[in-house]
Amino acid sequence: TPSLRLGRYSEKIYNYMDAQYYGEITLGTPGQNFSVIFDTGSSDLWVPSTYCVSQACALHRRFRAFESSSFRHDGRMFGINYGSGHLLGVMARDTLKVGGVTVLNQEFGESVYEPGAAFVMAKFDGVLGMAYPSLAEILGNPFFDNMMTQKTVEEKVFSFYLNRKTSSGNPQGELLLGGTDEALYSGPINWLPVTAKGYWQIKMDSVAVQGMNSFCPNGCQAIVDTGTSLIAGPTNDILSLQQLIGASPTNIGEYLIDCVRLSSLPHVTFVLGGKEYTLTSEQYVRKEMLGDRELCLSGFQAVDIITPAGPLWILGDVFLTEFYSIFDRGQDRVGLATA
Amino acid sequence: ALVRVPLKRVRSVRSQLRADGLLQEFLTDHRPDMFSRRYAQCFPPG
Repeated sequence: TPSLRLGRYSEKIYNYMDAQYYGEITLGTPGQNFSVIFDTGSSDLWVPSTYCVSQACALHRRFRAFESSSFRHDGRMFGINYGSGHLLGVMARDTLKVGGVTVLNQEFGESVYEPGAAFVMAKFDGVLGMAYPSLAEILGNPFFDNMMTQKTVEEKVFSFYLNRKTSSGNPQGELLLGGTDEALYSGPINWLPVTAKGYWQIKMDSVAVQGMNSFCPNGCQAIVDTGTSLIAGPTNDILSLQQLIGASPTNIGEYLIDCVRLSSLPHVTFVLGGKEYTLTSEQYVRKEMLGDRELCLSGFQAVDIITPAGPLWILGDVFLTEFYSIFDRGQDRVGLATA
Repeated sequence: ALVRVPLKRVRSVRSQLRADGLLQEFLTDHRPDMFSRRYAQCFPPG
């Protein structure tokens, strides 16, 4: 169980087994391309190193420091523990390009050791964290902090549009650095102040199932996280929630729902800043094909993260595919609007 | 002034493992925390 140690999280809470959205970045001069998860739940940037001989590295693009004229050796070691994998490496600095924008002297980790199978099947090479600097394992400014310092963005804002419907003409997802795109959301933006500057943490008023105020009745803390796919909450609450939506546990800790019953399942509503964010069963259930059989998996997951402000809920992709999310470092607030 | 970074949606590792019939084995046998416990003494202090 992740725990708080000396005011810092001793272990990152996420496993990337469920991560679905990634984009491309370029490191070094000339640029070397990598695909990364843009993760608002962490603050470090790392990619595999060419010196890494782990199986996971062999299957991914690896950074070749000796081919980059802008590479700066650092020499310090770093290690990151994720829920389903850990890695060790050395720190470095180099030129980073994201979406055509250049960030100079970006601190990042070159992973030289990725044991286990956690990253072997991952479609992405590394992770680019977009949370606050206090969450960073690697000393130095996170990517967006450097963008702000080097004034490569006019507004200290970035936003995510994540599309669940891959068949439509819309993009599968988009990260916008420096602002928002009104074409990607409708209605007003509901702004929520950040309550603790580590994760993008906000106050959640309550969680209701079919209109009944079932969980978090007196308010609780939630983080908005693009690096995890489900909606997570304290074990006791999530187990009750799974019962209320008729989800049955499997022997590997997942929760299945009878696909035939989807239309009769209750709505789940998250109240944030006095505004209701309702998910229908079609929205909180993930469908997967297993051979010729369709599986319906609950989009809720039990994760216990205890903080001084109480246990955290995590609003991941299941939530963020329905709601456009805006992260404002200038005014330390999170904005939500209907995607 | 707005920088646009397209994001691609892919099947998750969990989904791939499930489709290949390997998810249960992965969760049972390849838990990195098991590795950490077994080889904890090999890591530097802290």
